[in-house]
Amino acid sequence: KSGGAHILKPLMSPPNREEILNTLLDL
Amino acid sequence: RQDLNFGQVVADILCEFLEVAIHLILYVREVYPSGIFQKRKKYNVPVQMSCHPELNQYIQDTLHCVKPLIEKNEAEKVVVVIMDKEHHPVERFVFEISQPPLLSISSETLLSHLEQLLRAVILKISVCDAVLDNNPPGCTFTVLVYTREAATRNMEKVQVIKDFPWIVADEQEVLMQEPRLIPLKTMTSDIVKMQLYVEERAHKS
Repeated sequence: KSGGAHILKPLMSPPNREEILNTLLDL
Repeated sequence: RQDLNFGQVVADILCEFLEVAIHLILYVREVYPSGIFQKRKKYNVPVQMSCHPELNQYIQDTLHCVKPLIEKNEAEKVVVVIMDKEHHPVERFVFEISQPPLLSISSETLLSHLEQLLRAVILKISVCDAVLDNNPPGCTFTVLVYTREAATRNMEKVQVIKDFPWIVADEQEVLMQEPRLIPLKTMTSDIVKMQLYVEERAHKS
């Protein structure tokens, strides 16, 4: 917490570079 | 003027802008292969937008959850964090947002003036690699939102609807040792003020 702010983030992570590369052919 | 919910107007405009900004940051900072990006025109400038469905959906779901906070002027900052393989931040693109009390509005110039301001911010992002060091390979990203504890309740409903839950960010994703601060753009309009700056880690690799 910084200065009383509540800092939130999505639980799920975005697709990473490898996951993107692996799906390129499918797309 | 009373009928128009200005919080909603600002949230619509900012979320659309943040979507373009996030795509462009991911392109310029080479977080993903350039092949998944397509040249598009937004705010009358060329930008790069991903056409990868999974990544695009992730960004949309993220902003969909942030929107209720912006609508109620409870999102103090939206931060795009680029992290290295060990999930330590190497760069933080900080969008500080505030909505001033409505004093005098002339709607004719409001939106066209706001578009010019957002266009300038987008242009600054598109050339920010000139003032930033290269990132190490294997970086990924996350989005943080700074809000008040009571405001988190405003996000609960949309998280369930979108099936896109949020948690309190880890300290390691929030703090950065000896960041170098690079101001990119400050904009002031009648309905929203925004400051964009980058915090860059001194030793990235």
